[in-house]
Order: sequence, then structure tokens, then C-alpha cells
Amino acid sequence: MARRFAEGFEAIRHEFSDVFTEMFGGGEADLRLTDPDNLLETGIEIIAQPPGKKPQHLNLLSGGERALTAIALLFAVLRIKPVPFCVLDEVDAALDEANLTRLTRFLREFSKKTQFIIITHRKQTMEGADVMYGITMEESGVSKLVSVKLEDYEQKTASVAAGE
Amino acid sequence: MARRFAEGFEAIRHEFSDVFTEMFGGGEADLRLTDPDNLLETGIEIIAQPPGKKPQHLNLLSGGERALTAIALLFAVLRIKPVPFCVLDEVDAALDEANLTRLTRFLREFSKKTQFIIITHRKQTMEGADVMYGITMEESGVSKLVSVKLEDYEQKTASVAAGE
Amino acid sequence: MHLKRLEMIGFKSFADRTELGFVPGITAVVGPNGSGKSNVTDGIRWVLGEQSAKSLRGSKMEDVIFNGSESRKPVGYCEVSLTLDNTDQHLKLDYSEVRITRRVYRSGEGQYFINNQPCRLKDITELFMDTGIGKEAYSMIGQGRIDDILSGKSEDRRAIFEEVA
Amino acid sequence: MHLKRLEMIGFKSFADRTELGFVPGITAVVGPNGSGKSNVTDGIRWVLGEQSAKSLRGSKMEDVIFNGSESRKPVGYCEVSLTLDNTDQHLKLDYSEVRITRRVYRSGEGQYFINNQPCRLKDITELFMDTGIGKEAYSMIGQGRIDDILSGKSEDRRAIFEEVA
Ligand SMILES: Nc1ncnc2c1ncn2[C@@H]1O[C@H](COP(=O)(O)OP(=O)(O)OP(=O)(O)O)[C@@H](O)[C@H]1O
Ligand SMILES: Nc1ncnc2c1ncn2[C@@H]1O[C@H](COP(=O)(O)OP(=O)(O)OP(=O)(O)O)[C@@H](O)[C@H]1O
Ligand SMILES: [Mg+2]
Ligand SMILES: [Mg+2]
Repeated sequence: MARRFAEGFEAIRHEFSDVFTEMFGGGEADLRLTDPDNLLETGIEIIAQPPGKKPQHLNLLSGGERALTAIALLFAVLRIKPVPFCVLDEVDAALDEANLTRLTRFLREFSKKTQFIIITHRKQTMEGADVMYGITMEESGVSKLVSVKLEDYEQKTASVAAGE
Repeated sequence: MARRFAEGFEAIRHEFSDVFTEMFGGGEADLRLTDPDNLLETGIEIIAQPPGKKPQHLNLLSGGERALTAIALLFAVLRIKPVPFCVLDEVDAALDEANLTRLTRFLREFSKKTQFIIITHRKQTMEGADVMYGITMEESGVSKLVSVKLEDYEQKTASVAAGE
Repeated sequence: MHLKRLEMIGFKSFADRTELGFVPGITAVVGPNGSGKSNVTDGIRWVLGEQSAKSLRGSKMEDVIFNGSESRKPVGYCEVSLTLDNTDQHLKLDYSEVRITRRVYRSGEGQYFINNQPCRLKDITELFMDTGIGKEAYSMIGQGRIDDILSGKSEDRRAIFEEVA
Repeated sequence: MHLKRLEMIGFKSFADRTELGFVPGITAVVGPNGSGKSNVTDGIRWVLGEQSAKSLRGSKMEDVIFNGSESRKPVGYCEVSLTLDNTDQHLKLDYSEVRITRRVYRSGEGQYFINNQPCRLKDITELFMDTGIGKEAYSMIGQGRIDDILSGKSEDRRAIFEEVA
């Protein structure tokens, strides 16, 4: 039991270091056990060092850096023990354009083994999808599904923005 | 002391109802004292009913609806007791295009009395600003201020997205 | 294994019967604030056996039943079905297609079905145990929840690692 | 009354002297993830007398001093100055322009100035007391914090209402 935890931990730790560096386009990350002699109760410490920066406390990282670090950890876990499908609700909210591009590339890669259902407001994420559904509330308070193409969605949101 | 609280509460309550309906383009909202007989300790309950929907527990509201409700409360307070300047860090992250348009219109209105410093990733918010500063890290780990025009910013982020 | 489709009726803001078909790759769900996108996620969690009203943003389990709007009356029950392609036998069931159904009435009475056969909630949760399916922070990340894994105590993170071990 | 400019040196990622000039209307601050935008907000909070390291995302007050990068060594102190237009005498000081300065050394020793006159931290916090300036959820909303006012207990919300009363 403890040994399986140790093996699982080492595997994820190795992947996390790789995925982090790819997602950030540089930098380093690591996972450490807070209590290596007590595998049944030890916590796991996350060390993240974005490119060009010194390793520092997670709390000092920016909102977008934290989101990307958390996503990198999730993807590291998925590489070790893939799950058939993954539902992500607006995990891209805090990311800038460059990080969003790297994320969509990762999703494309992972989607060969894992099915993704992604709720998003971000255009780049929509461009990376195979299929897109729109949810609207034409009738007050009642959700309705509409099929939507990216060009129509862009046009519609632009006209909403302009027309008010 | 209790009377001043009661007056302040009534004033904010009145404004909150107005601002909410304007921000959401409809709907209703209210504030209620949890313990009206104990003004020194009473809590404040928030009732929010987006357009077309029934009043329901705040927790059932969507991420964007919650963000807009919180912003409406903030603006209601600013109407009663204006503050000289207000710093908002990515409060627009969860908003869709239509809500973002209404928010920027409100900011424009309020900015006559209150100075705003707004950190944002959203193009519409940038379009609503009088002046825009860019922060970059050309040298690793060191922040640098650059003046930036909206067209350059758009071009730059588009090329970052395309060029990777 | 992958999801084929989700069917909902009376679930939260989905008063009318709605069917979403999924593709093996990436499905994006988009729309205005408050339109019902996160409710789709809640629907998936709920049909997989979620028992905490709080995880579904409600205060009681009855909160998942469409409770009316300006234009509609509340309804008396809700039902969600999730159909999975099980050709690779990832789920320990001798079916190539598995359809999970959950229904609840305002009385609180709940009904559960696997391929239209009545079963207990326990049968559904045990079916997905150890697959990682439906687990927050592993196969599902809720809105605003991406930061949780970083902001929690280092001991709280064990859950994902133990899931893999 | 409004802010005229913010000057920072050695504060968090602003290793070099940086000056931001503000306009009376709306100033937008943009840039990539991790570039230092929220650090600007932290700078404003800090110079106004913030005493909680946690509110500045640090674990100790020393965390606000630039601690080096791949290309630079750490520095020994940091200093932030905020200049305000006080023509309307909103602040109870007989100056039409007020410049608040805060400096801290790695030793923890702190220095404070109003219009370049040394003063105590107390003088700064009292200057802004009851103006609402610098108050979280009232004149400052931190990143990811917009939801706090809704998710807190109904008693916790009193703070803003009492500020106004
Ligand atoms: N039982 C219910 N009956 C009717 N409406 C409900 C019920 N439960 C939730 N809702 C409504 O569903 C809406 C929330 O939907 P949801 O959270 O899915 O929005 P969303 O599309 O994710 O929006 P956002 O982009 O802001 O996150 C709310 O307006 C809420 O009032
Ligand atoms: N004392 C310090 N010395 C050096 N760098 C620091 C210090 N404190 C924080 N930083 C760095 O500043 C960066 C965070 O900056 P900030 O939070 O302002 O980013 P941001 O521009 O708001 O990004 P986002 O768009 O993701 O929110 C982090 O990478 C952090 O490592
Ligand atoms: Mg949502
Ligand atoms: Mg930030």
C-alpha cells in the first residue's frame, strides 16, 4: 500500500516535471513528500519555478501561473493513469494568449487517449475543439442546446457587444 | 451608531436594487438584514434574481452571474460613499461579452467621480480605458513598464498566438 | 471507453428534454453567463452518483429539480442519463454500451437504472470506483476550482495520488 | 482627489525603479501571466500600510523585497511611493499634493515618510482611516477575490456596510 503510493508518487513527479516545463515553455517544477518516512500520512509539497524566475512559494506566483501549474499536475496524473473522459469548466479563464496556445496544444495531444468536455469563453479553446455546442436561454430561465459554428459564435458575440 | 448603520444599509440597499437591474439588463435584487432587531450584530443577506429567473439561493447562480452581482454591490456602495480611487484586478474574468459591455459602460459612468485602475486580459475593458500600460518581463524575472496602444497589443498577442 | 451522450430532463435549468452527443476528441461547450453550461457538468456529476448537494452548488438535493422561471412552472422530478461506449470493457459490465440513469422526485425518492434495469445508487458508485471517473480534481474540474489543488494543505492533495496508486 | 503616480524600486518583481502615472479616469494595466500586474496592486496596498503578509500573497513581510531571478541578484531593500492629488483636501493634511513613502530592509526595519518627512506607520494608516482607501472589497478587489463578498457569512459582510455608516 505504502509502496504503491511511493511508486505512484515517483511516476507523477517525473511527469509533472516534464509537463510543467512544456506548458510554461521553460522553467522547472518538482513534487516533494513532506514526511518521506510516513508514506501513509505524508503531504505533498509543490515547487514551481516559471522560466527565468527563482523557485518561490506557490502563493507568490501569479493567478495565471498557478492555474497553469495546477493544469500541469492534472495532466501529469492523466499520463500515469489515464481517465476515459475529463470535464474542465473554464480552467482557461486566467491564462494569457501564449499560455492558452500551449494549453490547447496539450489538449489536442491528450485527446488522443482522453475525451475532453471543455466549458469555455476563450476563442482559442473553441478553435481547438472538434465539436462545439452552444447553450442559450431564449426562453427565460430555460436552457436550450443549439449547435454552433465558431464563425457564427464570433459574429454573434461581436454583434451583441456592438449592438448594445 | 446603530441608526447610522440602518441608514447606510437602507441607502445601499436602494442603490443595489437599481444597479443590479441596470448591470443585468433586467431582473431584481435586494438586501435583507438577518436580524433586524440586532443592528450591531446582524448579518446581511443578498437576494439576486437575474432576468427571467426566479429568486434563488446565491450558490445556484452561475460564475458570471455571481461576479456581476458582487460588482453591482460594490458600485452601489460607491454611489453612497464614493471612494477617490478603486483598484480592480481581473474582476471581468468570468463575464461574457454582453455583461462585459454593460460593465465597461458602468465604469465609464463611475469614472467621472472615481478613478479606476483596472488589471485585465479582456479586450473590451481595454477599449474602455483612457490610458493603458503594459507590464512585461523582457529580462527574466524583472518587471518592466511599457506604454502600449490597443492596436499594438492586439497585434502582439495575435502574433504570439499564431507564431508558436 | 468514452461518453456517447448525455440526456437531461427537468435537471436544473434544463426544463425540457435535452440531448448532448459527445465525440471521442474535444467537445467545447459555450454560451452566455447563466445559460446552463456548468449545469451540464453538474448533470454529469449527479448521474454518476454525487451525493453532496454542496458539490452541485445546492443546499439540498431537491435543488437539482427545475424550480420554475418567469415563463414556466416548477416540475415534479428530474432525470439524467449518461450513455458510455464500453467496447473496451473498461467498466466491469458485460455490455458494449452502458446507460446510467438517475431520477429524483420532489419527495426525495430516487430511482437508479443501469441499461434500464432498476438498481441501487450503490451499484452505480461501485461501477465507477477506482476508474477515476467523476472525481473532482482528477477527471472533473469545476468552475473556479482549478486553484484548489494548490491552495489546499499538502495533506489534502493525497487524494489524487492515492487514486493513482 | 485622485492618484497621480506610483513609484516602486525593489518591490517584488519590480527590481528596477518603475514609475506609473495615473489619469483621473480609467487606467488599464495589461500584460502576460506573471509579468507583474498584480504586484502593482500589492505595491499600492503595501505603501498604504498593509500589515498582513498574507494579503500580499507572501508568508513574511520580507517577501515583498525583490529576491532575485536567473539574471539578477536579490536586493537589500524595497521602496514604494504613492503620490496623491489632495487639492480637495480629502486627506486631512494641509498639502495639495501628498506623497506617501514606505521602505523596508531585509532586517525587517521599516521607514515611513509623508512628503519626505519621516513618520510612523500609524500616521499613514490614520491618514487613510475612514476614507475607504485601501480597503479590500471596497476600494480594492484582488485577483480571484470578487466572489468573497458573496461566499462569506452574512455577518462577514458587515465590514463594507460599517465602512459606509
Ligand atoms: N433547479 C433549478 N431550476 C431552475 N434554474 C436553475 C436551477 N438550478 C440552477 N438554475 C439556474 O441555472 C443558472 C446557472 O447556470 P450555469 O451555472 O450552468 O451557468 P453557466 O452557463 O455556467 O454560466 P457562467 O458562464 O456564468 O459560468 C442560474 O441562473 C441558476 O439560477
Ligand atoms: N519578492 C519577489 N521577488 C521576485 N519576484 C517576485 C517576488 N514576489 C513575486 N514575484 C514574482 O512576480 C510574479 C507574479 O506577478 P503578478 O502576480 O503581478 O503577475 P500578473 O501579471 O498579475 O499575472 P497574471 O495575469 O497571471 O495574474 C511571480 O512570477 C512571482 O514569482
Ligand atoms: Mg459556469
Ligand atoms: Mg495577476
